[in-house]
Amino acid sequence: KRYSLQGNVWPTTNLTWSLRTMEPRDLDPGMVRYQLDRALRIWSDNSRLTFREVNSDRADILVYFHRLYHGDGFPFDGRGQILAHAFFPGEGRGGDAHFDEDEIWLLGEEDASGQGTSLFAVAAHEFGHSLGLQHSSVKGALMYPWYQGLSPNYKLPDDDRVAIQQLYGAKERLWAKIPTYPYDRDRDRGAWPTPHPTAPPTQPPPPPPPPTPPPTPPPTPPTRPTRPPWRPPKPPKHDKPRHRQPPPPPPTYRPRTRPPPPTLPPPRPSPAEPRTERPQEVKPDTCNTNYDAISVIRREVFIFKDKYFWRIGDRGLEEGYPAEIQRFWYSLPRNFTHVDAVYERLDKKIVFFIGRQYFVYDANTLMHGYPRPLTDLGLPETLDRVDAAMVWGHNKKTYFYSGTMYWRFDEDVGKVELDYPRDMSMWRGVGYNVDAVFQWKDGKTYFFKGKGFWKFNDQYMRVESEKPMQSSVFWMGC
Amino acid sequence: APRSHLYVDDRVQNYLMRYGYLPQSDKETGNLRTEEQLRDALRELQRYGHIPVTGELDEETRRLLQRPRCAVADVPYREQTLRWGRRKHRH
Repeated sequence: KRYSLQGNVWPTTNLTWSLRTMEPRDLDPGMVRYQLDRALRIWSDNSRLTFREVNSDRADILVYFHRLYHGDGFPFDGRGQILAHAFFPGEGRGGDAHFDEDEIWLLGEEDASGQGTSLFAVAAHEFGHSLGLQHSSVKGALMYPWYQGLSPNYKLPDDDRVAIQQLYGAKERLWAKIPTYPYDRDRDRGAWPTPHPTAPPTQPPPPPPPPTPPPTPPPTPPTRPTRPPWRPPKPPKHDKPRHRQPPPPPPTYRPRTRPPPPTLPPPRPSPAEPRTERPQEVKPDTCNTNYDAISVIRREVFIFKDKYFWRIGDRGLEEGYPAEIQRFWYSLPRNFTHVDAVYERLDKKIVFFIGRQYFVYDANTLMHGYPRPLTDLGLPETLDRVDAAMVWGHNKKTYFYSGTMYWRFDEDVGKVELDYPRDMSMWRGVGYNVDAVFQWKDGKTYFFKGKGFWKFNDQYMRVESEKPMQSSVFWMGC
Repeated sequence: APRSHLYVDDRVQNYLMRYGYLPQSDKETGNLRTEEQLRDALRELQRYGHIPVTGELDEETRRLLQRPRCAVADVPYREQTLRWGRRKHRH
């Protein structure tokens, strides 16, 4: 019945932000930045937070305008119900805010027609998520889930103010330094500013700020006079159109060497983690390696790494492995260095994913017409690889995984299903950027990442144990 | 099984799952839901949206489902796990 805190907070109160969509469709970038700055000030005016605009992908809060599917498993829906979403504080995309480019964004006050959506109002809400607030069921709260335009001289409602102050402390108030004694109207008239208008006398004093977080380093004295936030230039008085100077670009951002914060949530690697360089022609060490792909083929487990693979039959790891993949499956590209994912279809054909292509084999022979591009499967143009693939024993459906997303593939239609991609968080406990996945003969699903793996509980849709087990011990008998 | 008196089409069920009123994981496992579960989910949505709490998919509720909103879930993950993590999954 009030605000809700998600749990993650930024380790500092001095945050940076940056608009990364340089030309949002039909919108003036300068005016967009002004509205975003106004929205951030709603939060900084009511807490110890400070926000500095920079021009860098390394800012804490990155702002984008996207449409439909945009690579994060939470696609937009065109002009309509979903306006925007944001990620809670954290590494990688943590803190970022995405706005649906197909909406009609208003960059001024609400217009009477009711058409269009105030960017200021939605941004103020989304930045609440970027700072660690969940939705509030208090009607009129800024963190209320449904869109409600904001009045021009908007004041942050109490529910949101108490929430943000619980996370980042209340702003030092001018009169906080003056010894408090009963305010005598006649004697003290004008002695100090009237109490904050939204804090009616009956208002219980805001909770004492949480024990101050480790003192944030004093803001580095700006090397140049700090500029007041950019404001749109006044409309020209004379009628002849004057070429308007483009707004000054925000200052370039020199990444701050901030000591790594002590308690950040587990890092969420960036979606397209570059694969480590691969030493060529060196056989992988059976007892000390991660895997590129794993699949059950003809009831045996095939584990792939670089240009080699191992076979695990009923008697365990077969002798004489790892062997070269190209000795078993012919017509792979000459310059191939590794496979990204492998799975055996219900019709017993074997599918290899390498980069942006997939290869379908009938036993050891590449079928006619292959390789084909991933887009033939209905996967997006922007996808540069599939990390893992499997037929899930729970429902005999085929799943593809990549980065932070996954798709369900309809083998009959030959395309991924419409209501996908979805976010990998659905497979609770596995995290992003898996290396491999497969369903073993015990009917259980196994996810692999790095040198560890998790056994997955299909019924509960989460890993049996948060702590991964060591792959080489369990699978290679090391 | 007796036909449910409460008919909630896929789009509404997707809405309830997307915003955390029904277990997201059901999307994947296809676990069936009881009518009572659907009614509970509708009641919670109606409470959150400050409209009459009926447990029915009535006109007010359909209007609420159409209103523009933020895409972040209303029921936090943590709470979903607590609420449904203990639920015995029916085969």
